[in-house]
Order: sequence, then structure tokens, then C-alpha cells
Amino acid sequence: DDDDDSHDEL
Amino acid sequence: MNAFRLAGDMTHLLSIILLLLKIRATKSCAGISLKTQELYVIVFMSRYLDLFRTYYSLYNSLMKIIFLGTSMCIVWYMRSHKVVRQTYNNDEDTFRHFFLVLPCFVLALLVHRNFTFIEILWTFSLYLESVAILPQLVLLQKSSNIDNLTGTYVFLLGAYRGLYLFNWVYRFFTENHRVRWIPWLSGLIQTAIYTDFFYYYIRSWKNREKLKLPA
Repeated sequence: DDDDDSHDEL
Repeated sequence: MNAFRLAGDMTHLLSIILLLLKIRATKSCAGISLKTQELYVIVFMSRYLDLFRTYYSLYNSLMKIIFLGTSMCIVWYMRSHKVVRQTYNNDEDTFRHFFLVLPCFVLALLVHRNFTFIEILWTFSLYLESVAILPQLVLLQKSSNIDNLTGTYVFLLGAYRGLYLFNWVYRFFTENHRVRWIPWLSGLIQTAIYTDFFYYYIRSWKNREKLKLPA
């Protein structure tokens, strides 16, 4: 899975 | 969410509250760059499009709405409020948006993770945010009289992304957070741009002198 977990940041 | 991330968000929020307080209490936006504030509206609008697509948490959605709303509110005050707009340093706030927006957009088209609409805009917002403070710093250099609220506003705004850098290091080691070059490098550049300002701000604070940036 290569979802960008940075997207949960502001 | 770790402490660095929370501290970063709260610092960001505090900087905006401080700016709104200055504008509302003193009915003045002297020393504040409208160019920088307009760039922030563009940054938030392009980054927070996913507000309507992906739900992360109530905290996340609320903060996005707050950042969007307050940034537009600040621009409204500076452009349209009949008293506040007269205090705007129109002649000194000379930086052209265009020279920052266009290169950032081209860079986002060239360097990104996925070629999708949302992803390109998200990348563009990170590049643009990293340089959005430049018109503000140029304006401060031209100002002979920087008030405390303006100085502290810029300090907190710079500190927020610095705290995000610690958050990324922390997440990398504790949460198996992968290497994310685009936000990390953008955040590093963003914080580095403030280095000079941090130096003079802390020095003036330690010596209890009025803040002044060398031209």
C-alpha cells in the first residue's frame, strides 16, 4: 500500500 | 498524533489568532504583507480540496476549515475593511505573486508523486507555502518600525513548520513513516528561509530591543 500518509497532516 | 505535530499546529493557529487580534484590536494591518496573505489563501485552497473527498478526523477537518476561513477573513480585512485597508503599506508591499505562483506550479507539474488533479494541487501548495513568506520578509526589511505583534506573528508562523520537521523525524523512526521528500524538503526550505529572521527576533527579545531587520 503506497497511500501517502503525509496527507493526514495540515 | 505526536507532540511535535500538535505543537506545530497550535503554533500555526496561534500565529493566525495573533494576526487577527492585531487587526481587530488596533484596526491596523501595518507591516503585514497582503501578498503573503493572498498566497496563503491559494495554498490552503489548493491543499485542502481533499476536505470534500477524504475524511481523516474531526480535528483535521476543523483545522482545515479554520485555516481556510481565517486566511480569507484576513485578506478581506486588508482589502475591504474601510479602516483597516487604509493602514496597509501598499507602496512597500511590492513583491509580485506571479513570480512565486508560476514557478511553483510548473515545478509541481514536473516533480510530484502521482499525476492526478488533487495530487498536483497538493504538491503545488507545499512548494508555494515554502516561499509564501518572502513578500512578508521583504516588507519587514523595508519597515523601520516593526510592532511586537507583527514580529511575534512571523516568528510563530516560521516556528510551526520547524516543529513539523521534528514531527517527520519522529514519525519516520516511530511509525514507520516512509520517506516523503516533497513535504520534507519543502518544509526544510520553508524553515531555512526564516533563519535570518529567527536570529534577529531572538536577539531583539534577549536584549529587550525593538526588532529591526538589516536591509
